[in-house]
Amino acid sequence: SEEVTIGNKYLNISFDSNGFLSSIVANGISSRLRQTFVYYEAALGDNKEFSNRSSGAYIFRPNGTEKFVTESVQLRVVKGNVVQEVHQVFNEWISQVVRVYADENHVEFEWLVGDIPIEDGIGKEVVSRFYTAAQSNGVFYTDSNGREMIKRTRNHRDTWDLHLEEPIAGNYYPVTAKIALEDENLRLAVLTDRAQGGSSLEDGALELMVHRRLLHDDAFGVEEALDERAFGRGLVARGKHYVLFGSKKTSNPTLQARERFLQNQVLLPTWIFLSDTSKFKYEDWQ
Amino acid sequence: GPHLNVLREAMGVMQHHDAVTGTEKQHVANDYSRMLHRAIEACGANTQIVLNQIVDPVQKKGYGKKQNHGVKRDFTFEFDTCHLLNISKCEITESKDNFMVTLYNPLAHSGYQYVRLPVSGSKYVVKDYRGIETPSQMVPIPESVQNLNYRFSNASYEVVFLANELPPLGFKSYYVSRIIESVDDFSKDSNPSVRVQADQPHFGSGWH
Repeated sequence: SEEVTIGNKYLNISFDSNGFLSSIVANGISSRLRQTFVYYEAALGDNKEFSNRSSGAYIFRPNGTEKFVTESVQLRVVKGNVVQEVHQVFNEWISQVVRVYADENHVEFEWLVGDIPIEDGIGKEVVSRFYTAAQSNGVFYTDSNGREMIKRTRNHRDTWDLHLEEPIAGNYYPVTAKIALEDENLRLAVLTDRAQGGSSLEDGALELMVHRRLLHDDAFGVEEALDERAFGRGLVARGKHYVLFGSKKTSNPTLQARERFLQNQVLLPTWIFLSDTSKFKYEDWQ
Repeated sequence: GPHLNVLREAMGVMQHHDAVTGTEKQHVANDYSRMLHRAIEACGANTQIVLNQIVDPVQKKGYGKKQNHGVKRDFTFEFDTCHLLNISKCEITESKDNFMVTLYNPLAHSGYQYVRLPVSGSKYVVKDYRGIETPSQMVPIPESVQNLNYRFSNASYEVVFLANELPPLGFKSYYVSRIIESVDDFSKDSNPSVRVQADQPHFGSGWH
């Protein structure tokens, strides 16, 4: 029922009394930073016309219904010298660890989603959504296969007048490494550990799709519903988002430079090998 | 060469647009997983040979005895990778009281990495090659991970430490050893009640 704060010498993040991430203090400046999980219910159609297709492997097509997964989150807090963590449980099939390592100036979100329930007969597409106070004015940026960032403007295409029949899916873009938004003062960037779909559906907010389970084929060729199972149950997905947030004016090095360095670490991580040393005392091994 | 070719060929298949986007049929996705797993396992042999050569360059050149004051350096380490670290499970770190962690840095500049390893004990010491203890922390594995279906693991904690000053295109090893403070601690940790899930009829009662 109390506010919880974890952090290090670079940043502190706080969770409100309902267990949601609520604010961040970076470079001495306190800002709003909220994160939650939402899911879209999948469209169901007969696939006879283009306008009546089901959401499936090839297309993301929500039926217009957006559902927040919970109003209160259970928390467990772990604090130590190497890392500080908040373990969040959103519901029976969504949980997350939010952590700050002692020498890192980013926040790591390790999400765990699944198996997505389908007893109600509705396919679901789960997203992690971040809210900030940045006045991004409809603009956000996604990477191009890890290379330069491409400017995206909500409900806009550069070369024709756009009227989107599907305002959610029509504003989704591929994210293979990073999605970001900013205004004059603030910048938020989220680095992914795998290719995901992402968007900014309102100013200051970013979202990334982390898992989906669908019950109908979209008639684009695969002829199967995207309903992966293991031993009869839906798959569980676990992954990480690396969040960099701060003031554009006071960050040194710049936030974008820090994002690039972190991207190197995330996408080209060290390789871990393990060996049994039961036969060796430390001195022998040394 | 043949081992690397297995991975080259698998990566060639994975260039197909269905493999990249995940729009393949499920049985094809399963086959892709099988191919990649087989290829990575095959290349484990290459990794082991190369790392042992780096560990002991004297032996590599064939004059270890003479150059090393008569100490015969004929050890080879088996370097294993854990494919289940993504669900906080690893057979070596959970079952061994002493193990070595080797980190290879593929970047062309020095780096660092926070290492997280699932373990079954509750207290560990991490030392680097100079005998200096590296600060570490025991962090509980979230219950939502521990309770995952089909994750059969004795690990309820992860030992976390910062591997620092990893040389560019080089490696650094750490020696991790479990601290057993009392007989009770040992018996409690080494014989944890194995979680057998009620909904596991596929594997029979002996599947732990």
